[in-house]
Amino acid sequence: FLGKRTIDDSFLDDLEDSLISGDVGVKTTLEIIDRLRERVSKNAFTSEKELIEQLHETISDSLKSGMKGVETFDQFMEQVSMKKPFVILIVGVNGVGKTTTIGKLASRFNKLGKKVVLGAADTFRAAAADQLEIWAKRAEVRIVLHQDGADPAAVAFDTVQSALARNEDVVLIDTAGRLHNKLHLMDELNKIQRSVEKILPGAPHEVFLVLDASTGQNALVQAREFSKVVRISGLVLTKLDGTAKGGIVLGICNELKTPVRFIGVGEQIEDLRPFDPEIFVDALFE
Amino acid sequence: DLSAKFDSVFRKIRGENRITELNIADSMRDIRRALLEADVNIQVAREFTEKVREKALGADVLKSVSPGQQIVKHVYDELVTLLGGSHTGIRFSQKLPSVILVCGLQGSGKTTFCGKLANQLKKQGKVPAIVAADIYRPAAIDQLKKLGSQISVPVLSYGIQDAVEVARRGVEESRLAGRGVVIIDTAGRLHVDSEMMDEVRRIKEAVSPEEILFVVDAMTGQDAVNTAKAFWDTVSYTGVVMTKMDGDTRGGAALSIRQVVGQPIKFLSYGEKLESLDPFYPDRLAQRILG
Ligand SMILES: Nc1nc2c(ncn2[C@@H]2O[C@H](COP(=O)(O)OP(=O)(O)OP(=O)(O)O)[C@@H](O)[C@H]2O)c(=O)[nH]1
Ligand SMILES: Nc1nc2c(ncn2[C@@H]2O[C@H](COP(=O)(O)OP(=O)(O)OP(=O)(O)O)[C@@H](O)[C@H]2O)c(=O)[nH]1
Ligand SMILES: [Mg+2]
Ligand SMILES: [Mg+2]
Repeated sequence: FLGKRTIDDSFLDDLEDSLISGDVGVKTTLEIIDRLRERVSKNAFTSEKELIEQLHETISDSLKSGMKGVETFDQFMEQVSMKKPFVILIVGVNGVGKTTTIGKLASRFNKLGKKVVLGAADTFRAAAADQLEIWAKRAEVRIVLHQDGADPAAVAFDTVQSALARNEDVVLIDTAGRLHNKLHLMDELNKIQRSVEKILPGAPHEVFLVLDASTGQNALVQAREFSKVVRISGLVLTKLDGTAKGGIVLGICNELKTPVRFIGVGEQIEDLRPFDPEIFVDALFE
Repeated sequence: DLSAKFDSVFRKIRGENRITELNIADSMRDIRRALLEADVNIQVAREFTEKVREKALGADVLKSVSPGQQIVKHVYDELVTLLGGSHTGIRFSQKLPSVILVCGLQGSGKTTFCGKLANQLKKQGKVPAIVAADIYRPAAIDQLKKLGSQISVPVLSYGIQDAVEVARRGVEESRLAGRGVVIIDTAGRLHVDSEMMDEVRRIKEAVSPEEILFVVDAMTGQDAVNTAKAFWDTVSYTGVVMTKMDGDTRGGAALSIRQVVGQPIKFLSYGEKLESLDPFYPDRLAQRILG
């Protein structure tokens, strides 16, 4: 034969299984597999190896497409340098790693010479402000705190206002974890965004939705619902140091075109990496 | 919804004289898909659907006026059976204090659950104390102390960098103070972190808990089986707690964990407040998983 080798059904079945096991979800997995079956029937591939290589490329291209040209960390920092202060709002459901991610981001920006201030706008959960305060010390950045039970929108407003007054470079605003089906909490989040906008038109410049890599199909619902109340501009995928693959981002990127900006790979301050689609897709198929 | 889908499939099948393997294949695929969309583990969904297939070829379905509904009833019944019979409560020991060890992955809701459990036990007349054995997370001890003060339950902490020793001292201090129950909060940990998994095993060995609860976030996907198995291999927990059930996630992880590890789901946490803790009702979760 001329190097042609038929790709059998069981190969595609195994591929389907590994995508579903990686939390890619049924709908997105079937879209990928059906498209592959069609191409296989047209003899588009000369070998299984070639099919896998092209599949990798297709998936990482779709993950890159949401990045709108801001692909590397340096390109992201160029964006950050264009606004003063550059305001990032951090949102997501309970326990996903928002506060820890802010500590890591703060440290990274600080090490690049940026003046950073944190806004402790989680005024609800027990010791949330204490937790963020410890991260501020570790990252060597300033923090704005109000008393427990204060209006989170006011904390956000004050943080941005003080950053303007002090000519600081980056504002990171922490918010309380909240489930997207709690409408009053979604309203509160919208109010926080609006109060930041009020003191600085155009802000927040980035709103990161933090997702736990071990989350299942509910992540897509989270992304949809949070996008309705705040301008989600990026995702942070945490706890990728576990065995979960975080395949949920494929469906989110397809549907909402939201890029993954960073990944969390541990609990220490340095355990944050810019998102690399190729490395991510390799891990998905391991 | 599944029932309506199956009814339309069976209306077509009616024309043929019996339900065969072939013509229920689509329905079985629909069931498996519904389970996967509910985050049930892929292998568990496969095995579960296989069980339902056998029942689907049974006489009651064939003779039924609405075979679709019959099949869904089988799916539902099978789910309820698998999820586990009646509510299983906390195991208490004869000699005091009874020790409850709480463990799980990062952010699953352990610390909050310790507060909820202490709240419930206090109302039941047990005299609980909580031991703050998460010595790593920033302000973890503060968090627990604040929760404890909300319900007037003592939170014991020691400024030492050894979680096993903290747990041991906490149990000993509680015993001397005549406490009825000690709840030990531990740090979130990954099942692939061998040092931390060894730590929780050593805590167990040091305090011999009657009850070890594995706390799981209800929105966990396919990875639930990996973590549930690994924690099972390390500490053979006696019960499972599903948290954040006030969200809209389908909760299929519960079925996967029940199937693969077999330990009972003892509590469902339904919110951030310390009052929001319910015993587990398998029929309600079955409805939810089916969507
Ligand atoms: N292994 C691992 N753990 C992480 C990662 N990111 C955060 N965590 C841990 O996850 C737990 C929750 O992190 P938090 O930062 O408190 O999460 P949060 O979203 O702010 O939580 P709430 O404010 O309560 O909603 C902590 O134990 C963190 O150390 C990560 O990338 N890897
Ligand atoms: N909506 C909701 N939130 C919950 C529930 N249980 C816990 N939470 C929230 O989930 C987040 C994490 O809870 P924690 O108790 O800090 O979780 P943990 O397992 O102790 O976290 P680590 O110690 O970092 O591993 C907090 O924001 C809690 O308020 C629940 O049943 N419903
Ligand atoms: Mg937080
Ligand atoms: Mg905790």
